[in-house]
Amino acid sequence: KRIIGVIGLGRFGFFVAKTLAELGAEVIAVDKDEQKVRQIAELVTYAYVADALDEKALEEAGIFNADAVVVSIGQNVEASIFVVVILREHGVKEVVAKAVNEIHGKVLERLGVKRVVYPERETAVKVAHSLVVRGLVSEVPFAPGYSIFELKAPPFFVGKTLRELDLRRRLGITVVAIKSKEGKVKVNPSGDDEIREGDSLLVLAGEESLKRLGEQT
Amino acid sequence: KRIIGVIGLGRFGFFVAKTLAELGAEVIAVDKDEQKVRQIAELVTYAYVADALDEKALEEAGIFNADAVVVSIGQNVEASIFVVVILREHGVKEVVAKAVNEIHGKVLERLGVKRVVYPERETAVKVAHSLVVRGLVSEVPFAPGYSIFELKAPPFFVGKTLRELDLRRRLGITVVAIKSKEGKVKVNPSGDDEIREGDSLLVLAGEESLKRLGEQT
Ligand SMILES: Nc1ncnc2c1ncn2[C@@H]1O[C@H](COP(=O)(O)OP(=O)(O)OP(=O)(O)O)[C@@H](O)[C@H]1O
Ligand SMILES: Nc1ncnc2c1ncn2[C@@H]1O[C@H](COP(=O)(O)OP(=O)(O)OP(=O)(O)O)[C@@H](O)[C@H]1O
Repeated sequence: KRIIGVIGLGRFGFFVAKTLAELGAEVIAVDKDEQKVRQIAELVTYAYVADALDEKALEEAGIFNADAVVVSIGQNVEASIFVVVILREHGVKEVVAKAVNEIHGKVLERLGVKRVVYPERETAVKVAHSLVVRGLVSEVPFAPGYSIFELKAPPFFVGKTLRELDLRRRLGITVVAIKSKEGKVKVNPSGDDEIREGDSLLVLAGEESLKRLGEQT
Repeated sequence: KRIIGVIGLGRFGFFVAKTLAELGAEVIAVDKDEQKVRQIAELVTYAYVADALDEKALEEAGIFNADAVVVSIGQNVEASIFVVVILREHGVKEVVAKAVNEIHGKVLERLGVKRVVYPERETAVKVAHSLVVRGLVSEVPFAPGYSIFELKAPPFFVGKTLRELDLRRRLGITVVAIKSKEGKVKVNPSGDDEIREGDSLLVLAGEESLKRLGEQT
């Protein structure tokens, strides 16, 4: 069972700790703010009120024995950097840290942080993509010519079966799953499945296919 | 060309505006903080210093003619809510808004916000997943219980066929595509396809499956 430390329980750190616990990891959560610690205490394995710059406190919390530690201290860049160095000095192999800006991120990388996270920026990029292509909800590149896209079914798909639409041959699109507007999901749909009003499609396609689809919308 | 308004240029709003401009959209950026406006002025079509509660200023900025508006005002929840209502009153069809917590998000949904964003939480969930499942490269949530994940084939998959691994029945995982380490992609693989060293798998799975996979890795 993986032991993961989370230092700093702002919005980002809180949800990292909570999700890790839901996924079955053993979570040690640390924050200097007692209220933040109390808020998460029920959800994690151990929760400590401590200043992360206090090495003795981190030791007692068992942070140095974690398989990975997430440092999610935001406004105090100096504290974030010092904590990362303390963790590396004590042999913590995998450190993930949130950065407040690019230079902070570069410092963290040079200090051996395995993954520097820019939470607001990463979500902002996805939101921007979904706003520019009508009906595009999300996208993940997989390989050149192959990305996964979630998109709202265009009006001219509605009422037709997948066989009638013949998407793979005509547009190079493979429909992986269909989600109805009530949220019901059909995985690996067959040729007889019909697209309904409000459906969302999870498709594997290249940018070229998406462009051709965009031209038809 | 899509016209998108961005109100509030904190870290999230700044990167939404910047990315939208890079994707070719026409961007109108508004913030009451002059320094934030100056920081983005070069990157967007129009940048205005204005209090978003000032309807006249929003009108002059052209915000009410936008195809979509992103409201990314953080700490001042009241302002965020009032701005959303002002936009809806003036007929802005598509409003995306960042929420600071769940109740704020519920209010925004009830006010007709098309997509409520929790930037720190959305990134936190991805980071947590990548810590629990070794080799998880990326993920796209599709519906409760169904996300698309790209992951490096775990060592214990290598040399086995999909039929032998029996992933759908044993782990609730549907393999959508396999990418070899040379980048060659096989879509909708069959039961006879074998997993090779260095393969990446594109799979449809739920959190539960990811948890079980994490336990085995
Ligand atoms: N030296 C420290 N030791 C322990 N916890 C700390 C220390 N410094 C800051 N923290 C905690 O880190 C948490 C996150 O920091 P802060 O709120 O400044 O970041 P943020 O970027 O606003 O967070 P988020 O965007 O994730 O909500 C806070 O709960 C704070 O109490
Ligand atoms: N009434 C308003 N009119 C215009 N801009 C506003 C108004 N209220 C707040 N803002 C701006 O919204 C921006 C984001 O707000 P704030 O910094 O409180 O949120 P945040 O959640 O910390 O942001 P982020 O996490 O995206 O960095 C700030 O630049 C602020 O100047």
